[in-house]
Amino acid sequence: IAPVRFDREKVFRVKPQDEKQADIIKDLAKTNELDFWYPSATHHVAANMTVDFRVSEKESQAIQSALDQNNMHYEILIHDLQEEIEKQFDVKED
Amino acid sequence: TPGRHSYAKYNNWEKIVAWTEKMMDKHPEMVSRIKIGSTVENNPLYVLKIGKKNEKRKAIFMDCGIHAREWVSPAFCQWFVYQATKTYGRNKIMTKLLDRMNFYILPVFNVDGYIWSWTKNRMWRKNRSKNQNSKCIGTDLNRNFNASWNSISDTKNPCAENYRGSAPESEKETKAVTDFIRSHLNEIKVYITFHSYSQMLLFPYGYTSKLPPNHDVLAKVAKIGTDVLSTRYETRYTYGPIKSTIYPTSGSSLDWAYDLGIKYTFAFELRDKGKYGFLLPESQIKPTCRETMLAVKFIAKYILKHTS
Repeated sequence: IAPVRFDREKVFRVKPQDEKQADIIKDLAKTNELDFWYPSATHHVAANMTVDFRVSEKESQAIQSALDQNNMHYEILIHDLQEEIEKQFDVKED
Repeated sequence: TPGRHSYAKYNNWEKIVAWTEKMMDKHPEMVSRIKIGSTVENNPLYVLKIGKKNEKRKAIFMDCGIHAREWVSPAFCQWFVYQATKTYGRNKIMTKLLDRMNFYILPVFNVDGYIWSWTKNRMWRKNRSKNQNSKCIGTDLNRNFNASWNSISDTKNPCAENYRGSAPESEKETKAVTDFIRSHLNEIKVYITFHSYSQMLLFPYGYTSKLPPNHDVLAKVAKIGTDVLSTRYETRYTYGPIKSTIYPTSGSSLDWAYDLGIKYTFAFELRDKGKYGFLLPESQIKPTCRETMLAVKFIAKYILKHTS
């Protein structure tokens, strides 16, 4: 099995303002493959909680549109996960 | 040969195994390695005992790397062993601690998952066991402990990242650790587990809103611990019971250890707060370890003074 690559995968940070917005994230998780970084799973998502999740390049556009349509505050913490994976090795061998 | 081990870099499993051997060779009076079991893929589970050999004293059990992708956690366990052996006889506090107590360090709990995160999938979290009637692989070892195991239904799905397993302690890794802790229960006064990320110091409970009987003491230790941690680089940690501070969990190692009778149990969620998440750059390993060390030493010192 070849190692998984994460080219242009994104990590979103969303802060749902109320239960309705929290439910929107839960619904998005039903139809998209979201990897929850914080909290660890969809069912923990609640109003006023900071929610970080990873999403594929393919699905990120749909996620962004859904967040925009519902006037939800979000930021993109990581724009290209693969790049960040490579950048984590920023210390040279002694 | 596995290549050069470095405390400033992330080390793969082969390097970590070679490092455990090196530590034993270098410090035979102080470091011994105990094989507590093996994984599904037949990798060894090693605990390093730091302290005087053949002496039963108060002990602190620490584990790192229960979640595969949280790489800074095993880095801390290695750093702790290094600092303990290096500063014994030089640093007053470390000398006092090691003269009076032992540390049991499990540098990588989820060995198979850790290897998988290095070789196949950097984002892997669970272990690598096969699940019956499912194509999905792996159990979340931090949901597999016998601590209100059945209470959160969303952990039932084998494809979920937080799948709890088929039964409490169904996983070889969990069973090896629980057996070891149970057999050393007379000695172990503190249990500390290291995760990443979100900068928190947590204590029981995760499965209930009920506060443990010594909540006030745990909160006091956590408060001072996080204050001490922040003195080095002003890194701010929050602290509190798992359920109200992070989110509700069932089957966690922390709650299990507490209910077993270890009255000082803590979980560190190390750096950072989301800028890098699980991909903390190597350049931040040392500062993260240095500041965490301050908190761990404080906890150890407190327990040495306040437990019989």
